[in-house]
Amino acid sequence: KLKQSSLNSFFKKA
Amino acid sequence: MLEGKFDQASLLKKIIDSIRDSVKLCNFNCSQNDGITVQAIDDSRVLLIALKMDPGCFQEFRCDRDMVLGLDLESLGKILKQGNNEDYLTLIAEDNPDSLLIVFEDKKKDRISEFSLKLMDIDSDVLTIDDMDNDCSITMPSADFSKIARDFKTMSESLQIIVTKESVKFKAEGQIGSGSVIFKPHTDLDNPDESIKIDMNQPVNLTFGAKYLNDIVKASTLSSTITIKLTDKAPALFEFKLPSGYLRYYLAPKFED
Repeated sequence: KLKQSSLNSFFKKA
Repeated sequence: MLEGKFDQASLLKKIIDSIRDSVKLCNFNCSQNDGITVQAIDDSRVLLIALKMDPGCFQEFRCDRDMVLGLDLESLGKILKQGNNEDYLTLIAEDNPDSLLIVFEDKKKDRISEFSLKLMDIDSDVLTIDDMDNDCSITMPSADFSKIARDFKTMSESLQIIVTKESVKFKAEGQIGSGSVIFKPHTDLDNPDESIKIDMNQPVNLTFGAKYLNDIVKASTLSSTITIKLTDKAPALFEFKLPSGYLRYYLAPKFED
């Protein structure tokens, strides 16, 4: 089963 | 004061049409050196849009003081529909504006249309995107990629992109069956935009949501080529070049649970 990842886990808040 | 005049209203129309299904509200950051830049993230936090309209996108551009224009893209879209594609389109804002003036000028007739769009205070966080070293970079005709994204969405919720040195393969598996399209690198000297270029440091196999890819390919009207940069276990970058600047989409991949 595939799970959609979130950008939050790759990019930090500026 | 901001004054940015596009030679063709169609450029801004196409840009807004390319992003307004993904994000509704966004801040346009205006400055003399960078022109207009936008960073916006969709509500699901899966797709990030980075737009850079350099001053070179405009026939005339001046921005005396940095300013932020908070825009509702649905409202902006309604106003942009009022002008013709070939019209000059000028964006005008005073310092500390509460509205944006949008002026269309017909190039042949003496017709000038003016619209005022109310601005909004939009509180959105900004993400830091470092220049990544990518495992693969593919440049191909945007129409080809657009067709794959649209066609495969009818078969599956996901699209797999598999890159090796010899080829890039797009693959979808759905309830009715599966399908794949393979492209090999080639150079078209007569029509360089029809070429397919694959640069690979490491093979990559990533899966993306078909729904998001369908939103991304709406920008195919802006550029005849697309560059896709992929890195294992990281968001992909889909880039469309503007006359001066770019429209980039960063898309988070899907993983095996």
